[in-house]
Amino acid sequence: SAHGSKGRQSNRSKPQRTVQDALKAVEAATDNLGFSKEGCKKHELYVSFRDLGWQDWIIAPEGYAAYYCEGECAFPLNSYMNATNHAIVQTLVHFINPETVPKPCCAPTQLHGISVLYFDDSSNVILKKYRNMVVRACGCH
Amino acid sequence: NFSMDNEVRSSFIQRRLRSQERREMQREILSILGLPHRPRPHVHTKHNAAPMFMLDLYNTISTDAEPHGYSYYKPALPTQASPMVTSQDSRFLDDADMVMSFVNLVEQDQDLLHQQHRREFRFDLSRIPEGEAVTAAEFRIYKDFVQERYENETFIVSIYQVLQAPSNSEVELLLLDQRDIWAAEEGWLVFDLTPTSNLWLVKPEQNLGLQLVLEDSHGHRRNPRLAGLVTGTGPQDKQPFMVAFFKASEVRFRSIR
Repeated sequence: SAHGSKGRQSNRSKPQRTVQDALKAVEAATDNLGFSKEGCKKHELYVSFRDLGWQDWIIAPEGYAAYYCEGECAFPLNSYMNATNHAIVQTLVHFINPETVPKPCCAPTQLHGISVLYFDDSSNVILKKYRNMVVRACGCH
Repeated sequence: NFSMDNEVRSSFIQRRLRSQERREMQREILSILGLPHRPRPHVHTKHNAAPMFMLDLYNTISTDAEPHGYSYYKPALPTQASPMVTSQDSRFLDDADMVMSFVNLVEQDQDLLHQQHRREFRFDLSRIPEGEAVTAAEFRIYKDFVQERYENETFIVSIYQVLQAPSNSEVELLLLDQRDIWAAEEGWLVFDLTPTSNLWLVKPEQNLGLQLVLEDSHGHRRNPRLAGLVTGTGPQDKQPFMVAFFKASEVRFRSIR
C-alpha cells in the first residue's frame, strides 16, 4: 500500500487478490495493445570536448562515450535489464495505485571513470581520473 | 496511441544552444572536472617532453580500461624514440588519482650565464589542488649519445636540493640521488624526488630548486652537456621536467550550484 496505515487495517487476503487481479489486467491490456514497449536501455551519447572548443587545453581525449539510460520500466520487469527486487514490487504497487506510486526509474546501475589529460594555466600537464563518468549498465530502480 | 520510441524521443528537445547557455554548460562541466575556470596555457606544445610522457601514461590507463567494455577516443600520438613510461611509473599510476608534470622555470640563458659545470632547475608546486598527497615524484632528464672520444668514459650525475638561496651566501646543497652513467648510454634518467616534493608542499618557502652536477671518473666537475645531458638547449621532446603522482587524501564535495 502506498499509505501504510490503511494497508495494515485492511483484510490480509484482499491485497493479495488485488495484486493478482492487477497483474492479470495488465497482461491482458499489454496483449491487446499489441505493441512492444521500449524497455530500459543504454543509449549512445558522445560528449565532445572538441565541440566545446576545449582542444587548446585538453590534450586527450577529444571526447568520450558517456551513454545514458532511457526506457520504460514496465511489467514484467524481469524481462528488462537489471531490475531490483524493490523495482518489481514498486511496479506492482503502481498498477494498484498509479496516481500515488510512480513506475520505477530507468537509471545507471554501473558507472565507470575516464581519464582526462590537460594543460593548466602554467602549461603544466595534469592527468586526472574522474569517477562515474561513463554508464556501463542500466537498470530499473 | 503512439509508439514508446516516439515518446522517448519527444522528451528531448533538439536545438542549438544559445551562446549564454553554451557558456553555462561549459562552466558546469568545468565544475565537474574540479576546475574553477577554463585553463589558458600561455606557452605550450603537445610535442614537449612532459606532455608526451603524460600522454604515454594516459594511454597506459586507456589500454588497461578497454577490456572492461568501454572505450573512448584515442588521439593520434606522436611517435618517439624510446619509451618514457617505466614499469615503476605504471605501478605509481595504478595507485594515483592524479598525475602532474611541471615545467622547468629556469630560463636557459640565465642558467648558462651562471653555471658551466652545474645546472639549476625550479618547479612551481603551488598549483597542486588541496587534499592531494604526493605518493611519488621524479625528476627526469634525457641523456643523449655522446661523441666518440668519450664513448668509453663514465660519469657521475648528482642531483642536489638547494637549501639556501645563492644570493644570501654560499649555496647549501643536500644530495638527493646519484647515478653512474656511461657516455654511450642514451635515454631518460630518473631521479627520486618524493621526500623533497612532500617537503616543498608543506613548506613552499623551502622550494629553492635543484642542482645537477656532473663529475668525470677522476672526480672533476664537467659540463653536463659533455655527457650528453639535455639540460636547457636542445630538442623540445628531450627537455627535463618533473612529474608527481598524487592520491586524494580526502573526499571532496562539489559546491551546490
